[in-house]
Amino acid sequence: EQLFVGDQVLRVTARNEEQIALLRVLGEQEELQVDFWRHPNIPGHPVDLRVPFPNLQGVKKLLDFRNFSYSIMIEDVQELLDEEKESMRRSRRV
Amino acid sequence: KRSSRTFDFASYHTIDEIYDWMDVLVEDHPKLVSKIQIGQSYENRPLYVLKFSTGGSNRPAVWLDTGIHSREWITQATGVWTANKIAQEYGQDPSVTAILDSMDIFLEIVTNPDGFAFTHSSNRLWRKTRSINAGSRCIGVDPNRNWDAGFGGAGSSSNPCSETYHGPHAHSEKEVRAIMDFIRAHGKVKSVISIHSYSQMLLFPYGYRRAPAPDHQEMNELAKKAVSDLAAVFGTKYTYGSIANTIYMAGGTTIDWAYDNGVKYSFTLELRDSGRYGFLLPSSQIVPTATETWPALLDIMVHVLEHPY
Repeated sequence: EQLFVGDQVLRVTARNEEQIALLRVLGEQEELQVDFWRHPNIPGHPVDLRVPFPNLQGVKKLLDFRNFSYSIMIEDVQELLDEEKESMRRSRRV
Repeated sequence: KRSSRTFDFASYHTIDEIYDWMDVLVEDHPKLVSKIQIGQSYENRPLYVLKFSTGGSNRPAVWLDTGIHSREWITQATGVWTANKIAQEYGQDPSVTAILDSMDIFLEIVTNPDGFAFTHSSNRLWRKTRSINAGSRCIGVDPNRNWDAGFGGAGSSSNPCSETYHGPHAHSEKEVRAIMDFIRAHGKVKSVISIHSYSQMLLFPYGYRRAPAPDHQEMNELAKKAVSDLAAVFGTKYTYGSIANTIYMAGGTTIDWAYDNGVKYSFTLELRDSGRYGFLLPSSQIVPTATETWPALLDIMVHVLEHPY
């Protein structure tokens, strides 16, 4: 089973087409393993990307360097998955 | 005797639990609901469709599918709730009764069963099918980029490692081909509604080009009414419009194929986004999500009934 301990989902807002293009380039860098949950499309629309824990610092630095505005939507993906699994287990027991 | 009434709609379920429940629904409504198999997945799982029909032959039909992207669990859960709602409301709700007295409804709840099973066993965040890509270490094709409508165009990727990989050729995925074959063979499908999550949108063709579809105005008006009725339930605000102009250019999508193949009322829904959980929407939100989606679905189906073509 693949675990996602420490992975975060960032909600990024691109201000213009240039930032949209930068986010697309970010997604193409295979070594960063960024997983877009909501793809970059129109400036002003939220873009959600899951970033594996080992690449978190690098991606955040890049976003800061390029003046992106972003927030952390999910602090730790695995924590949510554990809660989800527990909730399914409880429901099955009932 | 098992009963569909004891099923917990406010919980997420595995594919086995959903498939078992489908049998129970059929047992509880034998004159209305039947289960048909339209094919097998890449890993040989059955592709089941619930058929809601009050009889007649060669009736016009509405096609609904949920969960072609396996990690969007709220979508399959909404499919289960919706199936139950259709069965319960026939003979009670005048709109549902009128629809089913003239048309059939087909609902494929687990549209990507291999991917869905994989999300339960190995990788909760799996989106694609599970087919092997020759010459690549990466698995799977995005089944919503695999249709023969602008196949391989903008918004899809030729890289098998990408989440939007379009596949080696159009309809390469058995899960996609089965739906295509079914809709073509049926011949009287008048509406295709393909349900996804999450960005709170009601979209219609085109995705593969920016030019408006010939029926743009009618679909826009219908979408406006549907999202308004959806918002009236809990205040959830949806945007609407063509895929290309509302979200992004995307080649090879389900509803573009349907529209280009004569299914005029082709829509795709992106269910609610809480802004906090993404694909990991807690199960407590299943019933509210499905409940608010219902009037939008009903609006589209009633419109199809009232505007035969």
